[in-house]
Amino acid sequence: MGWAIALHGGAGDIPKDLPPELREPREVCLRYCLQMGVDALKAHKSPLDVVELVVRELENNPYFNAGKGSVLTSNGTVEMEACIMDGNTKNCGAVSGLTTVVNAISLARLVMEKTPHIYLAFEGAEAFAREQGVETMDPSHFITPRNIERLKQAKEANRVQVDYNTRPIPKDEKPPGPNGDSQLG
Amino acid sequence: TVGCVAVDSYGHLAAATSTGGLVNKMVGRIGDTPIIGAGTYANKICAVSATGQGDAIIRATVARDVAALMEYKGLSLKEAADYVVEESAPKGTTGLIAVSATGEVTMPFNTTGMFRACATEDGHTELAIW
Repeated sequence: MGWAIALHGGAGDIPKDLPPELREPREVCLRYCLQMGVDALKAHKSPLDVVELVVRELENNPYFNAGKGSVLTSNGTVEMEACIMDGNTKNCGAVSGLTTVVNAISLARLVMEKTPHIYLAFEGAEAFAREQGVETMDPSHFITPRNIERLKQAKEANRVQVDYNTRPIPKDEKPPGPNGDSQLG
Repeated sequence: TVGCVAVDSYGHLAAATSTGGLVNKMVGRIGDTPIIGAGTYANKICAVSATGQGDAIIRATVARDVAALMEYKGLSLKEAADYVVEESAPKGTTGLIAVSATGEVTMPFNTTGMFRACATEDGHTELAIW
């Protein structure tokens, strides 16, 4: 049936009345990334190159929860993680706990291709990033005013929030069961 | 969370997912994204990238389940992904994108919305939120 591509920018409790100033930049980015991926597939780039290319672009967009624009931990810090997998060989690479790496997905690919391991995390992953010479920035580069505000809201409500929850998930409360009218996600 | 899955005209597949995690998460908390078979998975049959509430996605091994239903039960990509999202993962916690080696695409979710887009060689394109 030929080539195909899909991409996402996160799921959750995205309010139907999301204001245009928050909806439109995301739609513009999704449309741009889709076209970039289609052009790469038409140019016979490998699916691995295509998915890395697209996710890098999404990581660099501050409107999505990855890379620049990552949401904040309870300490107000950023901890980024990523994973890439090749279907033919089942080779895969994963990283967690990154605080300075601009494109976590590219470091995950380097773990897959340059180490005998699948997963590197925290200071080991950061050290590997420096060894590989990938682009890094000061942690403050990844923090946006909007996410500082979201952390403040979540702390006031003593809850954690998924990508787009308007109503954060109570830390002490388990999400409602499958048939519950869930506002989570 | 952001993700991408792709299949080329030879049927080769790949999946990639990246995230900042949960707002106000504990320091050191790992979500579904880097866990192979939970938030990200690819084999010779399909490629899957999931998003939503990571803890629920890990428990349901969402990405691997889609591939396993296709491999062992012979379900189509859409049937397998719909089953996992509607039956396995708790309501309101999970969305995923997936492509198959034969060029099928599916983007089901059981949350209020999911930012998503797709395109296929036969000209179909889609960009949606809800």
